[in-house]
Amino acid sequence: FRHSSQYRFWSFTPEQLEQRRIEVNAQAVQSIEQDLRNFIDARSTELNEEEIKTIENRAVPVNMEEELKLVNLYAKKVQTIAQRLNLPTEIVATSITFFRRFYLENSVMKIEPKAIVLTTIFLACKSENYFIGIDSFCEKTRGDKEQVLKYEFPLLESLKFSLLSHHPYRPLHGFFLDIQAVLHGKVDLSYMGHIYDRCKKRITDALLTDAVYFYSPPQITLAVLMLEDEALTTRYLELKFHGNDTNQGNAEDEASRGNGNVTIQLDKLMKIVTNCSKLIEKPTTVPVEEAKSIAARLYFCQNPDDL
Amino acid sequence: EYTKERKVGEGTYAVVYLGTKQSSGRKIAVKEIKTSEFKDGLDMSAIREVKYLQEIQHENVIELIDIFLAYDNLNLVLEFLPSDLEKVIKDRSILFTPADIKSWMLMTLRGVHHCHRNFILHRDLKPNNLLLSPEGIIKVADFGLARTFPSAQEILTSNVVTRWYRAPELLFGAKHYTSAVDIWSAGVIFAELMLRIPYLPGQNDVDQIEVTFRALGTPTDADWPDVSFFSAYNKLQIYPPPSREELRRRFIAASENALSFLCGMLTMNPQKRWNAVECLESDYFKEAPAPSDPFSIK
Amino acid sequence: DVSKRYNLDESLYSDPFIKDLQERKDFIASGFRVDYVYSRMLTEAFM
Repeated sequence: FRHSSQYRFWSFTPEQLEQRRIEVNAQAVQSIEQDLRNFIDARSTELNEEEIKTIENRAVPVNMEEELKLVNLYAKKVQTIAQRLNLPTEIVATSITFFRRFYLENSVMKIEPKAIVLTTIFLACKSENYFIGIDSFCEKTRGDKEQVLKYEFPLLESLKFSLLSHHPYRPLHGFFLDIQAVLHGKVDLSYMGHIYDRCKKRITDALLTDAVYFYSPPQITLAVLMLEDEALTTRYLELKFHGNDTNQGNAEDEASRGNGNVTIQLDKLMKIVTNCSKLIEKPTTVPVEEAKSIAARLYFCQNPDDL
Repeated sequence: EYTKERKVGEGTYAVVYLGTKQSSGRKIAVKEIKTSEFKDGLDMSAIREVKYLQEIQHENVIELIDIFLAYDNLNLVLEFLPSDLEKVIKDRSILFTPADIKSWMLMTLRGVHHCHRNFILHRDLKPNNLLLSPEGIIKVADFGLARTFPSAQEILTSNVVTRWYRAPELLFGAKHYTSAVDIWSAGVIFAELMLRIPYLPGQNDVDQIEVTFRALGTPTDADWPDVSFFSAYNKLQIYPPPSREELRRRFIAASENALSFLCGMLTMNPQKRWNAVECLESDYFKEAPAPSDPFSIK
Repeated sequence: DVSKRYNLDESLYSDPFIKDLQERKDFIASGFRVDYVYSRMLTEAFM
């Protein structure tokens, strides 16, 4: 995983991530304010006092937090559109991933989210070998062909050309198997199947949070499992990484745990998983009214003459 | 930072130039992806090259040094690799030994193993995709057909791998194949290195099936369970598999272990075919002669 | 750290979806192998 582009280019500490968003936003604010000044200067004779006041009061660049709210709102839209297209879970996940990463490199004030939504899904399909021709894609999504293709390169470049995503779904399948090995005979399989599906849905929701930048896919999976069934997950991890089982040292158990020279400390892992589960529990939904007012300011910054 | 000095190749979706990385003076190859040709935006082969080369860093896989957009073209900056195994096989003035062949197979399989342990199928292994660095190191190249191992229920196209190197399951139109298809290609390449002529040169897809089974025998349900399930199976000419003695005569320079190595890679049943680890750990690589030092190979 | 942190033991897994594919002729004939699927999922879980 440390060799993957996902780790090399797209993993951050919370401080780094915030810093990056602040920089992207500051750059855009500076440029927008300059544009607005130029706009007013260019029309100093036409615009009266009140009009200038209106522009200054309503064409106000959005700040970093507001940007993030808009990105989260549209990330949800990406998920909805991708799911409506009946795309496989992994491709919905890749679409969301592409969309959210794009706005770690670009400001919504420079490329508005609704312009890029379809391109992220289109590129995710291509990248995941689920090719849909542009004509059929635009027919299904009622998108504009030129617009979808126009943003493909900027999207690819903003992604730093890293297209291979590791999502927490396969780790879920992996832990589903390993839990059966480590807790062999002590776990109800139909129950496991039941939480498996719920975990898949929780994982998709987790991809809408910043957990994807702070934690590895398996850690997110364990956090989701912890939220679904804390007792089972804790029991599994204790047996797996701490070996504090009643019949400790049993060779068969040792083997099934694959404890070779395990280098994972249980307490450290539990802390990571618990912190991650707290983060993915935090909703990223945005009140529609708030989103609308942010979007309005965004619009007026780009179209002051409409004001 | 990068110059394009000389055009050295042109494919369906890219033009390749030789150049230099200015800051280090390192020779490079720039693969300029044509973007106007593909009405659906960026070409799938380009997307695959970018996607997989970004993830793979291995001595026996071509290095992707950088990527940049210029004048609406996508440019992949790759390490400069002046030759390839196809050129070596065809150039009669080049004499190479069993130790050289062993060295090339070892490096090829290390590169293939690294792809497979990253769950990436190459799907187009052939001599001219096995490039040679100035130091004689083999590098697996051209990931335009690569893909990750499929999800269990995913359906794959069987229209992959250049025909002469195409595994029997692909010839039958299989949709759920595995990394075994790359191992088959490596086996055919090994045979070609020993014979210095293509081993299974089918004229077309139908002939490829004929040529393959005439040389290696027609598979049956006994040795390949459910092979008769494939619709293409019923129209087959039945050939007996070659005896060990016939193989010895065909590959006169091959030791017993080399023959076993070849047969392991060219096992008809993909479930039984050797995987990259079994190939690398085979006795062929443990017996004399040791693989040549790549640098010493002329 | 190259220890795999898991032991692949098919007999311990109840995975009806994968087990079903293993019985299908088109999968068997294509070379489909359950251990390859399990190995991938477990590797991704412990990477």
